[in-house]
Amino acid sequence: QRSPLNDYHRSRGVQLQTLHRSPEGHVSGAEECAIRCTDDLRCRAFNYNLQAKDCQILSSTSQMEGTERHKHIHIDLYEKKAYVRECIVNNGATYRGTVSVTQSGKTCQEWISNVPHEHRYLPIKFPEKGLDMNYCRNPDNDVNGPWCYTTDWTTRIEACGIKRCENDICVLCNGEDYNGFVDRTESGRECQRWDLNSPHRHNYQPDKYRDMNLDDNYCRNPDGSPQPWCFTTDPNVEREFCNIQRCEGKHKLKEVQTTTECFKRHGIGYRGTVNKTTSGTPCQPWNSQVPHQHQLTPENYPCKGLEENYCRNPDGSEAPWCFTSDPDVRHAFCLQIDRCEDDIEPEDCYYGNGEMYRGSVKKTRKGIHCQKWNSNTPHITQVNHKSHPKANLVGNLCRNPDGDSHGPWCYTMHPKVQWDYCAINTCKGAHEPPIVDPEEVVFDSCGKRDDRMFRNNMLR
Amino acid sequence: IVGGLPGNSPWTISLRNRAGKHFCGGTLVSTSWIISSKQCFSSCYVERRGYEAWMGTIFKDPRPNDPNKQAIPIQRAVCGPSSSNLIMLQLERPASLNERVAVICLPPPQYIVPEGTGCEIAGWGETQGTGDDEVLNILQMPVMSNRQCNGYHRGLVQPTEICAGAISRAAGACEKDYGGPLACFTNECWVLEGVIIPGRGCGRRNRPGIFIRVSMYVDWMNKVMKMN
Repeated sequence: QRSPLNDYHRSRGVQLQTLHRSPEGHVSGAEECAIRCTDDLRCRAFNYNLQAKDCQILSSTSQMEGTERHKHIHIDLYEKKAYVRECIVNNGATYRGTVSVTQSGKTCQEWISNVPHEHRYLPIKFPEKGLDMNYCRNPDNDVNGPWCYTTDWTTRIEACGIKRCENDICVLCNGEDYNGFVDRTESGRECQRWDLNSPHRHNYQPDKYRDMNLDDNYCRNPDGSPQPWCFTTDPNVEREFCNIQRCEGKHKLKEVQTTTECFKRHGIGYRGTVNKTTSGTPCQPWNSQVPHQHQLTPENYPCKGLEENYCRNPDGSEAPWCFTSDPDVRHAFCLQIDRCEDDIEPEDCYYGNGEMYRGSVKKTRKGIHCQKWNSNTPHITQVNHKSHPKANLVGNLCRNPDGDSHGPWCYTMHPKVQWDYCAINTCKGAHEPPIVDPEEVVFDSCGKRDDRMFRNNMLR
Repeated sequence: IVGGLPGNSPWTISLRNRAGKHFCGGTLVSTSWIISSKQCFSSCYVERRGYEAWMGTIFKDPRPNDPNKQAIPIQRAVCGPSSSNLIMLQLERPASLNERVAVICLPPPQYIVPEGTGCEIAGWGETQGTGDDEVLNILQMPVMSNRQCNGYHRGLVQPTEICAGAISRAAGACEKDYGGPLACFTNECWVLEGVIIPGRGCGRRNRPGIFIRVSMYVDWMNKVMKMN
């Protein structure tokens, strides 16, 4: 049940523009376009318009000169994997990469040429072998992988030493960062594309997990498993691990800052010694299988800090957690550990609610630059010179034109953060806000519920 | 909820991670906005692609074809003023209000709930063997003044916090209830007076629950809803 798209590398929102444009044709879907391309020896890639369902066959890939990649929200570019991969599968007979130097550093001879070495592998005779330029190829299925005739008169043929995909990029820790090209499981089954739900339905849609590099049908580890895995194209085998070489030396987490007193983001770098859950239940040691059996052992996860029974986040959960010593509660978060404060240092202070603040701070508490009050980019302002002419809305300075009780604020230059409070604290001696008399409370269309409905349901 | 009973709280929502698992509670304050605890989320401004708010059902794991369940993706998060520990979550589309899904009232700014007011907390969190873990549980608890509460918590309760709970029995919020509501019945309406935040232990005797006092931040909440 493999998809014809399995042979293609997808680039979302990209259109490849080439010098020689082929006409577009209407298809039923990307898979039909892939079948057309696979059947056409000259086809190396295709642009697929998701909205119009148009298919444009291309004889170039984005690695070739004379092509340009452009952003296009409705078009995905699919390129034959053989042209994108920098490593080989099996003996590399399908390799179509651009390495043109042998393993000892000799430049390859062009396949079209018979100088300095005369040979029989001319592109015209073997159009299916991909004998382009002077790139390393394996037209005779040599066990040593792709090779070429060299430009050295004394060396006729030499292998190029291109690595097999499973040895090209090694796995650090449990492979959550792995972004290599292996697309087969340890038993040799082909992987299912992450962007498809057939033959296996699953939750790991690439759109949902943008930070996980769920590209095509490559082995990945989006769920903190002991090693990269994939769903298989075999309907009877849902998922399997992939056999990829582990890196030598000390395993260290990439781009994770360790903390001990508090935790940042999901707490993957938390290395403190809190060893109880939020409710106060002691944690189970990570190297123990009692009372809960699990695979998250220090041996399986060498760089996750699984020492003693400390709260940790080895699997990308929302926060540090642990297996608990309570047989009835398998695991629980340690949310009593504070999140590290990520506000920048305040640069000034204000009195009252800061309505009279006339200072020069122009950054939010997270360090984002303020947008000018008289600009409508990136955010259209509702509070501006016109609505609050007396509020001294100068340039992009932090102000409090609407009397916000939490202090000066500004619209921000970050497209996804409309506004935020500024990097300013209250000055010492600022007074507390007054309390409100309970008699003034009036509500209308909220906070109503029908308790009879629940009682009737429960009785039934 | 430790010591609670199964019940109905149509504004209490369940926050689900990308695997569809409940991890925290929240409260529907308008058809498009939820308030919850910042401690439940990794950061203030990143997109929460794949995270959802579930509502309209009392079951922790409703059947996939449950006609009453509404599962709405979370589109955006906005963190509350510094040290508020609050986060507002905008839904990708408005919730449909019905007898199972309702919006709770917000208190007036700076409003102090009178001592003894009848309130309740709700959530799908741990019951620690005191109830049914598979349904929404509710616990009734009266408001306690900060002065009295400070006596039990050695002066650690801030004016931006509100206390509630009986001291004689072991009952209160627990793991995975965080972010959910402390709702109080005032003028014939249920009003969101507090947000459940992580504390040490669940429902301990002589330790009234401490919640974020919503009235201190209601102006910010209204501004977020109005501006976005």
